Amino acid sequence: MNIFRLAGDMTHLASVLVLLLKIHTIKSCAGISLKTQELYALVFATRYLDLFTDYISLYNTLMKLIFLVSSFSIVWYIRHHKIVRRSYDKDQDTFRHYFLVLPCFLLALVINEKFTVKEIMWTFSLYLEAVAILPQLVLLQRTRNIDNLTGQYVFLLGAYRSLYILNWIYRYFTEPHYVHWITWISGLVQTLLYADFFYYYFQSWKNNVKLELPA
Amino acid sequence: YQTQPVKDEL
Repeated sequence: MNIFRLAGDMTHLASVLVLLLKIHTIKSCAGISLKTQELYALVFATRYLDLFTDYISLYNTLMKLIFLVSSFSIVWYIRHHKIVRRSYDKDQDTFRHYFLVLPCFLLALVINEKFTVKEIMWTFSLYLEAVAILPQLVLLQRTRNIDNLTGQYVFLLGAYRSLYILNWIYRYFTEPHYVHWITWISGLVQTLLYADFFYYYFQSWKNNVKLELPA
Repeated sequence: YQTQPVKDEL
Protein backbone atom coordinates (compact mmCIF):
# COMPACT_ATOMS: atom_id res chain seq x y z
CA MET A 1 0.00 0.00 0.00
CA ASN A 2 1.56 3.29 -1.07
CA ILE A 3 0.50 6.85 -0.37
CA PHE A 4 -1.01 7.30 -3.86
CA ARG A 5 -3.17 4.21 -3.40
CA LEU A 6 -4.30 5.31 0.07
CA ALA A 7 -5.02 8.85 -1.15
CA GLY A 8 -6.95 7.36 -4.07
CA ASP A 9 -9.09 5.17 -1.84
CA MET A 10 -9.76 8.05 0.58
CA THR A 11 -10.73 10.32 -2.33
CA HIS A 12 -13.03 7.63 -3.66
CA LEU A 13 -14.55 7.19 -0.20
CA ALA A 14 -14.99 10.95 0.09
CA SER A 15 -16.83 11.09 -3.25
CA VAL A 16 -19.31 8.45 -2.07
CA LEU A 17 -19.76 10.13 1.30
CA VAL A 18 -20.32 13.55 -0.33
CA LEU A 19 -23.03 12.02 -2.48
CA LEU A 20 -24.68 10.16 0.40
CA LEU A 21 -24.47 13.32 2.53
CA LYS A 22 -26.11 15.39 -0.20
CA ILE A 23 -28.94 12.93 -0.74
CA HIS A 24 -29.47 12.21 2.95
CA THR A 25 -29.39 15.78 4.29
CA ILE A 26 -31.16 17.83 1.62
CA LYS A 27 -33.29 14.82 0.58
CA SER A 28 -32.63 15.64 -3.04
CA CYS A 29 -30.79 14.00 -5.91
CA ALA A 30 -31.16 16.90 -8.33
CA GLY A 31 -28.36 16.83 -10.86
CA ILE A 32 -27.40 13.26 -9.99
CA SER A 33 -27.62 10.62 -12.71
CA LEU A 34 -29.32 7.46 -11.45
CA LYS A 35 -27.83 5.60 -14.41
CA THR A 36 -24.29 6.37 -13.34
CA GLN A 37 -25.15 5.20 -9.84
CA GLU A 38 -26.62 1.97 -11.20
CA LEU A 39 -23.52 1.40 -13.30
CA TYR A 40 -21.32 1.94 -10.25
CA ALA A 41 -23.37 -0.52 -8.21
CA LEU A 42 -22.86 -3.05 -11.02
CA VAL A 43 -19.13 -2.24 -11.13
CA PHE A 44 -18.72 -3.01 -7.43
CA ALA A 45 -20.98 -6.07 -7.57
CA THR A 46 -18.91 -7.60 -10.36
CA ARG A 47 -15.54 -6.51 -9.02
CA TYR A 48 -15.90 -7.63 -5.42
CA LEU A 49 -17.02 -11.20 -6.11
CA ASP A 50 -13.95 -12.34 -4.16
CA LEU A 51 -15.15 -10.46 -1.10
CA PHE A 52 -15.80 -13.67 0.84
CA THR A 53 -13.31 -15.95 -0.88
CA ASP A 54 -10.02 -14.02 -0.85
CA TYR A 55 -9.22 -12.24 2.40
CA ILE A 56 -6.51 -9.65 1.72
CA SER A 57 -6.74 -7.32 4.71
CA LEU A 58 -9.30 -5.82 7.04
CA TYR A 59 -8.91 -2.53 5.23
CA ASN A 60 -9.58 -4.17 1.86
CA THR A 61 -12.66 -6.02 3.07
CA LEU A 62 -13.99 -3.00 4.93
CA MET A 63 -13.61 -0.66 1.95
CA LYS A 64 -15.28 -3.17 -0.37
CA LEU A 65 -18.24 -3.43 1.98
CA ILE A 66 -18.49 0.36 2.24
CA PHE A 67 -18.46 0.80 -1.52
CA LEU A 68 -21.00 -1.96 -2.06
CA VAL A 69 -23.40 -0.78 0.63
CA SER A 70 -23.11 2.91 -0.31
CA SER A 71 -23.54 2.42 -4.05
CA PHE A 72 -26.60 0.20 -3.64
CA SER A 73 -28.12 2.46 -1.01
CA ILE A 74 -27.68 5.50 -3.29
CA VAL A 75 -29.54 3.63 -6.04
CA TRP A 76 -32.23 2.66 -3.52
CA TYR A 77 -32.55 6.28 -2.31
CA ILE A 78 -33.01 7.69 -5.80
CA ARG A 79 -35.39 4.94 -6.87
CA HIS A 80 -37.53 4.31 -3.82
CA HIS A 81 -37.17 7.02 -1.17
CA LYS A 82 -40.50 8.83 -1.20
CA ILE A 83 -38.97 12.34 -1.05
CA VAL A 84 -35.67 11.88 -2.87
CA ARG A 85 -37.23 10.13 -5.86
CA ARG A 86 -39.35 13.19 -6.59
CA SER A 87 -36.22 15.23 -7.32
CA TYR A 88 -34.89 12.70 -9.80
CA ASP A 89 -35.21 14.16 -13.28
CA LYS A 90 -35.67 11.06 -15.43
CA ASP A 91 -36.49 13.14 -18.51
CA GLN A 92 -32.96 14.57 -18.44
CA ASP A 93 -31.15 11.42 -17.35
CA THR A 94 -31.73 9.64 -20.64
CA PHE A 95 -28.31 8.16 -21.44
CA ARG A 96 -28.94 4.59 -22.63
CA HIS A 97 -26.48 3.07 -20.18
CA TYR A 98 -27.41 -0.48 -21.19
CA PHE A 99 -25.52 0.30 -24.41
CA LEU A 100 -22.42 0.59 -22.24
CA VAL A 101 -22.91 -2.69 -20.38
CA LEU A 102 -22.98 -5.06 -23.33
CA PRO A 103 -19.87 -3.77 -25.20
CA CYS A 104 -17.92 -3.79 -21.93
CA PHE A 105 -18.97 -7.38 -21.30
CA LEU A 106 -18.11 -8.48 -24.84
CA LEU A 107 -14.75 -6.71 -24.61
CA ALA A 108 -14.10 -8.46 -21.29
CA LEU A 109 -14.79 -11.79 -22.99
CA VAL A 110 -12.20 -10.99 -25.64
CA ILE A 111 -9.54 -9.05 -23.76
CA ASN A 112 -8.78 -10.42 -20.31
CA GLU A 113 -5.88 -11.83 -18.31
CA LYS A 114 -7.45 -15.24 -17.78
CA PHE A 115 -10.58 -16.79 -19.22
CA THR A 116 -12.35 -17.59 -15.96
CA VAL A 117 -15.71 -16.33 -14.70
CA LYS A 118 -14.15 -14.32 -11.86
CA GLU A 119 -11.47 -12.81 -14.11
CA ILE A 120 -13.96 -11.90 -16.84
CA MET A 121 -16.35 -10.30 -14.32
CA TRP A 122 -13.42 -8.40 -12.82
CA THR A 123 -12.28 -7.20 -16.26
CA PHE A 124 -15.87 -6.28 -17.15
CA SER A 125 -16.06 -4.16 -13.98
CA LEU A 126 -12.88 -2.32 -15.01
CA TYR A 127 -14.17 -1.48 -18.48
CA LEU A 128 -17.58 -0.53 -17.10
CA GLU A 129 -16.10 1.75 -14.47
CA ALA A 130 -14.16 3.58 -17.17
CA VAL A 131 -17.41 4.63 -18.88
CA ALA A 132 -19.79 4.68 -15.89
CA ILE A 133 -19.45 8.45 -15.47
CA LEU A 134 -20.78 9.19 -18.99
CA PRO A 135 -24.49 9.45 -18.05
CA GLN A 136 -23.53 11.82 -15.23
CA LEU A 137 -21.36 14.01 -17.49
CA VAL A 138 -24.12 14.11 -20.13
CA LEU A 139 -26.63 15.10 -17.43
CA LEU A 140 -24.31 17.86 -16.20
CA GLN A 141 -23.97 19.20 -19.73
CA ARG A 142 -27.76 19.23 -20.06
CA THR A 143 -28.67 20.74 -16.72
CA ARG A 144 -25.74 23.16 -17.13
CA ASN A 145 -25.78 24.60 -13.64
CA ILE A 146 -23.97 22.34 -11.19
CA ASP A 147 -24.59 22.63 -7.48
CA ASN A 148 -21.48 22.48 -5.32
CA LEU A 149 -21.93 18.99 -3.92
CA THR A 150 -22.49 17.44 -7.34
CA GLY A 151 -19.42 19.23 -8.69
CA GLN A 152 -17.36 18.02 -5.74
CA TYR A 153 -18.70 14.51 -6.19
CA VAL A 154 -17.65 14.31 -9.84
CA PHE A 155 -14.32 15.97 -9.11
CA LEU A 156 -13.44 13.51 -6.31
CA LEU A 157 -14.58 10.59 -8.42
CA GLY A 158 -12.24 11.63 -11.22
CA ALA A 159 -9.40 12.49 -8.85
CA TYR A 160 -9.40 9.02 -7.23
CA ARG A 161 -8.58 7.27 -10.51
CA SER A 162 -5.87 9.83 -11.28
CA LEU A 163 -4.28 8.97 -7.92
CA TYR A 164 -4.57 5.28 -8.80
CA ILE A 165 -2.58 5.96 -11.97
CA LEU A 166 0.21 7.43 -9.82
CA ASN A 167 -0.09 4.31 -7.64
CA TRP A 168 0.34 2.05 -10.71
CA ILE A 169 3.38 4.03 -11.84
CA TYR A 170 4.87 3.76 -8.35
CA ARG A 171 4.22 0.01 -8.17
CA TYR A 172 5.59 -0.53 -11.69
CA PHE A 173 8.93 0.95 -10.57
CA THR A 174 9.04 -0.67 -7.16
CA GLU A 175 7.60 -4.14 -7.72
CA PRO A 176 9.04 -6.63 -10.21
CA HIS A 177 6.54 -8.16 -12.62
CA TYR A 178 3.90 -5.60 -11.71
CA VAL A 179 2.35 -5.17 -15.15
CA HIS A 180 -1.42 -4.88 -15.67
CA TRP A 181 -2.07 -3.33 -19.05
CA ILE A 182 -5.83 -3.87 -18.88
CA THR A 183 -6.12 -2.04 -15.57
CA TRP A 184 -3.81 0.74 -16.66
CA ILE A 185 -5.45 1.44 -20.00
CA SER A 186 -9.03 1.38 -18.68
CA GLY A 187 -7.94 3.58 -15.75
CA LEU A 188 -6.34 6.03 -18.17
CA VAL A 189 -9.43 6.14 -20.41
CA GLN A 190 -11.56 6.75 -17.33
CA THR A 191 -9.41 9.67 -16.20
CA LEU A 192 -9.31 11.19 -19.67
CA LEU A 193 -13.12 11.23 -19.76
CA TYR A 194 -13.00 13.57 -16.77
CA ALA A 195 -10.35 15.80 -18.34
CA ASP A 196 -12.70 18.45 -19.74
CA PHE A 197 -14.74 18.46 -16.52
CA PHE A 198 -11.54 19.00 -14.54
CA TYR A 199 -10.65 21.90 -16.84
CA TYR A 200 -13.96 23.72 -16.27
CA TYR A 201 -13.94 22.81 -12.55
CA PHE A 202 -10.47 24.30 -12.16
CA GLN A 203 -11.40 27.39 -14.19
CA SER A 204 -14.47 28.01 -12.02
CA TRP A 205 -12.42 27.50 -8.87
CA LYS A 206 -9.60 29.83 -10.10
CA ASN A 207 -11.97 32.60 -11.23
CA ASN A 208 -14.17 31.94 -8.24
CA VAL A 209 -17.26 31.71 -10.41
CA LYS A 210 -20.06 29.18 -10.40
CA LEU A 211 -19.16 26.03 -12.29
CA GLU A 212 -20.76 26.19 -15.74
CA LEU A 213 -20.23 23.54 -18.41
CA PRO A 214 -20.55 24.73 -22.02
CA ALA A 215 -23.46 23.16 -23.88
CA TYR B 1 6.01 -20.37 -12.21
CA GLN B 2 4.40 -17.03 -11.62
CA THR B 3 1.40 -17.20 -9.33
CA GLN B 4 -1.56 -15.14 -10.42
CA PRO B 5 -1.10 -11.83 -8.58
CA VAL B 6 -3.95 -11.41 -6.11
CA LYS B 7 -6.26 -8.48 -6.75
CA ASP B 8 -5.22 -6.34 -3.82
CA GLU B 9 -6.63 -3.07 -5.17
CA LEU B 10 -10.15 -1.75 -4.90
